[in-house]
Amino acid sequence: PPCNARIYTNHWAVRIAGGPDVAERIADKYGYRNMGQIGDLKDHYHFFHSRTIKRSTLSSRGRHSFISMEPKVEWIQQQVVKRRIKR
Amino acid sequence: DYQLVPPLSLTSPAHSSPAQNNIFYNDAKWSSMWYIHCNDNVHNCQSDMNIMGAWKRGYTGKNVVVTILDDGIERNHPDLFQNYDPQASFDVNGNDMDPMPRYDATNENKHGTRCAGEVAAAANNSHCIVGIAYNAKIGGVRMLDGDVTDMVEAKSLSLQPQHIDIYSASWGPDDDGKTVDGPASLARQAFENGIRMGRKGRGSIFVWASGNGGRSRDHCSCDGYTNSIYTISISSTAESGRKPWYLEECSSTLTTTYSSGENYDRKIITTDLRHRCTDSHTGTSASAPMAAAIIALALEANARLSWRDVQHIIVKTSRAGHLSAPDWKTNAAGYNVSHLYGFGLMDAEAMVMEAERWTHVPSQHVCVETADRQIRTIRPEHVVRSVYKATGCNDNPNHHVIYLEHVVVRITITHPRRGDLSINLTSPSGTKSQLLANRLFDHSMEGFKNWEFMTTHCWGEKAAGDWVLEIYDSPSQLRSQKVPGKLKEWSLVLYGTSVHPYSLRSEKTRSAEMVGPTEEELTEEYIGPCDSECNENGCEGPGPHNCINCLHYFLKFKNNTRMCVSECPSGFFRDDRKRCKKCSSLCETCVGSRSDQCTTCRTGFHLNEGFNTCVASCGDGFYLDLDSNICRRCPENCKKCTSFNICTECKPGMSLQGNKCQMTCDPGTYYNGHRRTCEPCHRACATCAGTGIEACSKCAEGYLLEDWRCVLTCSTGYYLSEQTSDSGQLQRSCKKCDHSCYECLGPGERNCSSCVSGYNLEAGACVVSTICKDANEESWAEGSFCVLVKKNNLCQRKVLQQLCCRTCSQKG
Repeated sequence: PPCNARIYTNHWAVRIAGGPDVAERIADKYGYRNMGQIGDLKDHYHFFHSRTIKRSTLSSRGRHSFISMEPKVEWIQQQVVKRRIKR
Repeated sequence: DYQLVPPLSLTSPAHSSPAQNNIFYNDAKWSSMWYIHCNDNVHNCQSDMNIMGAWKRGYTGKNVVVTILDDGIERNHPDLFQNYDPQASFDVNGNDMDPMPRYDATNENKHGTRCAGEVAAAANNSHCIVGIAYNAKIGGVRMLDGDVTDMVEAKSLSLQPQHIDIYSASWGPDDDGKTVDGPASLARQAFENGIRMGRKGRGSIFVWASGNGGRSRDHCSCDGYTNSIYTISISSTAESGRKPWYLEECSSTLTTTYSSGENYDRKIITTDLRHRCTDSHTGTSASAPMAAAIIALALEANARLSWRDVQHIIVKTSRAGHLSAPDWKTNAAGYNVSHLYGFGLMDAEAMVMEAERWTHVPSQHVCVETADRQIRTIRPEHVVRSVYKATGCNDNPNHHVIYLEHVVVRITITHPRRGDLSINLTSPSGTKSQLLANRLFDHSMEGFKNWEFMTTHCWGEKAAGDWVLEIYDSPSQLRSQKVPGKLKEWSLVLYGTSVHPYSLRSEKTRSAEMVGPTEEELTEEYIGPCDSECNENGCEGPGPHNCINCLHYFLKFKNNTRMCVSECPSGFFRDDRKRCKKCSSLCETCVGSRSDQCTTCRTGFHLNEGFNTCVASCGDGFYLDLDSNICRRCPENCKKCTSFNICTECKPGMSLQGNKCQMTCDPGTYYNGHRRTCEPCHRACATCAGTGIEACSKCAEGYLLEDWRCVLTCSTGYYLSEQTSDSGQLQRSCKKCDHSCYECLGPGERNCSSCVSGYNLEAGACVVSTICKDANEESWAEGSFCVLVKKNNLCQRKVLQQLCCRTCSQKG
């Protein structure tokens, strides 16, 4: 891909109100695996979708768009690879 | 030479004594760890980070938890396992608890283990090295050995914020000189949560390596991690105090530790993968964990320090020492600061001593000044200057900032080539910091969208007043002029306090001074009108000296009486408690009682710029600006000058060129003012005034000087001249032929060897070949003219010879 193209992964960051149970239920409903809370960020969860291509220059649609319509889902973002260098 | 001192004596706080001056550990590389025992006065050691001073006071990092955010940590390394903390560790890449690095043939994942050793390698275990905080707990987060995403960063930065005290990161966006990138939304939240809630509300400490892009002319302001107010941005210096090749400059750097430099500088030694030691760890990633370890010593001295207390202590204790930078300056609060090293080299002993007696700084206020949205065109080779009158949000007590900490400038610029931009910010006190320098490789057309530049250089200064933003566009290559750059919007975010950050430590004394009269004094009640300078608390009499409290300021006299005044008189300054206090004896006006806090001077004295002291005559390096009565600094490298642009004497190593001082360069090199270095001349030059073959002033062996160029053979229109100098040496150069010749063999008009078109070569001279070839064959008009010439023997006269060409010149 061109060097400035975004590379989308099969990981999502999701903000869901209502606690881990709600997050688990929503993950299940849309075929994600809930990998748990993102560090210490409250209400933020790490969702993983094994059937999505691991790295792609195109962002994923379909179910990944539908999940955002869930009332408890406040925000969702497909994770993009960031170039980070050891110094 | 070492005197054996049992390290156990260092585990409990103890003051140093002469007997303890030498410390010895049996770790294999201890004697090579110059950056810890630099004061051994061997190897020309110039100044050190006073690590041993902190150890001698009993601080070794006990009960402090540090984690390294990197490619993992070899937790079973013989120098690390003793202090390894599983609770401060995680494998984000593999989503498990074990941060062991992935081993491969290239040992790619050695970075985290190397950083960890610098912090907390065990002492006196006969293995490898001694960590600076060798009793601290050390963890590692494996997060760089896979795809890094915003979420990966956020997970790492917010790992166990109640357990981990210090996060050390030695990574970031590419330092290629063309990248502008920073934390995205989740990582930002992790930073913000960390400083608000981490360490039980005291705030997590994030230490960041400032960047290794020196060779790519990168600027650390383009790295949003190191540029953040939440991270402590660490720079590096070589043992010699010189700037290492990898170092990036920027205004957000807070402090510096040692790292490797040139070949002749000694190196940093640390733990390596596969249970080994290495001296290859270099760059700012060697410096950041050192800083993290020094901070760990300070946190052991006082675990209650907040994240801002730590930054204040660093600012107060870092020092310029022997670090060499062209831009060291003293800001209006008296701190020495530079774009290379921030406030200077860290001093561990000074830090633990400050930490021991530290009182929390007052709460942080954030003042977001209204944005300036006036669109301004940025023209090539021009400056856009925008002045903003800041109030420091004085109308809102919750946001009011008087004393500055970090200053952030949020800017939106469109521009056809981002790398051509450079940006400066000048504070109301006159401290200029460079927010961005030109970046040779940054060809991006994206400009800056709400990018936050940060400067620490105004730390301690007052916030209110005129802030000047200057944007320069210096095109480095041919560029379309059709779409000039535009400054779309900029705003200031001022961070700081509404009271002096160090005033709380003498709060009790001050309160005692501020309380009104005692009960004994209020024996008779006064019911008349009060002076207009009294506040709502009333008064005991009609005069301004009878107020119980003052509306504006109170002036205290020697006999202990006081009076309310609307303004402090000349020779007094107002402090944060509304008191007029006496200036130092030579000041006319001042901002504090010290002799270096004058703002104007008494008659006969001049204000010394940068030092704020009053002097009878300007010293070396300063000239008297008569209009303002200020001894202003001479230009850089000037020892003496008569005005801001006229040097009369230069500093050692410099020479006077016109009115300016330039570095004296060796033969065969010239001074490049842009890069501030001596650079080699073109190979054809022996000496030169600049780059390229055309700037030679003397030619190299085998080359001939032809005007300002050096050539192997003389060009057309030049002849080879050989002259013997006074010293008897043969000097060869190419000299220009007479203007009448096209080519020549020597000087003058009679040495031509060929002529330009329209001239004929006649006995070495070029004469005009007119249309008059032969008087007898000429056209009517010219033929009769030639006859006339011949008849009157006019051809004998030299000036007329060319009028009739061959007829005259050949036959006379």
